[in-house]
Amino acid sequence: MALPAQLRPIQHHLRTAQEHEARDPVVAYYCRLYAMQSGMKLDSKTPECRKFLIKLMDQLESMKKEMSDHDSITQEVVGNAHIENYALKMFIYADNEDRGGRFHKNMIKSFYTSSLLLDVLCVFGELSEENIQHRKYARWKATYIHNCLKSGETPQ
Amino acid sequence: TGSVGTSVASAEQDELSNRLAKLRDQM
Repeated sequence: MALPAQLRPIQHHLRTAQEHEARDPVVAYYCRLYAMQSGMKLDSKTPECRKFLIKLMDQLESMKKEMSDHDSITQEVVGNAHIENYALKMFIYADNEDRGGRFHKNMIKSFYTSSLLLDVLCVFGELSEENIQHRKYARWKATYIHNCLKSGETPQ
Repeated sequence: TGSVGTSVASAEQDELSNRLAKLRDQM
């Protein structure tokens, strides 16, 4: 179903969920849960948004049923650790590439995806100051390196 | 039709909020 314009701020989280459907269904589940919660705050009034969110909720409920044996789904604290570890793993990979002067699409995407997953951590409560800084840095780095490569400059 | 539309909308919104709360409760 096409994403209504009012829900555009969650489109990258939903794309990350799709990308992880097979690779890591727990990540996919929490990306969709974050998108659901954020989507309801963005716009649950207009008919097309409501329709979209109802479909997303259907998907979440069936995912939850399929994964009812996963601790990461049934226990919030385990889910929190799962997402945080995954986000930081992506951040560390991208940061190592950056420090090694190896600039490429993969590391940009890793920086950006780690920032999206740090957004998703908000599902579990307030972000720590450290994760807020990580998210800001990762998003800035992804944008900066992307723009450098696009204009043919070498990122510093 | 205006008021009917509005009440359908808010009923669906409430239902979504309840479903979300239920989804999270079982976590």
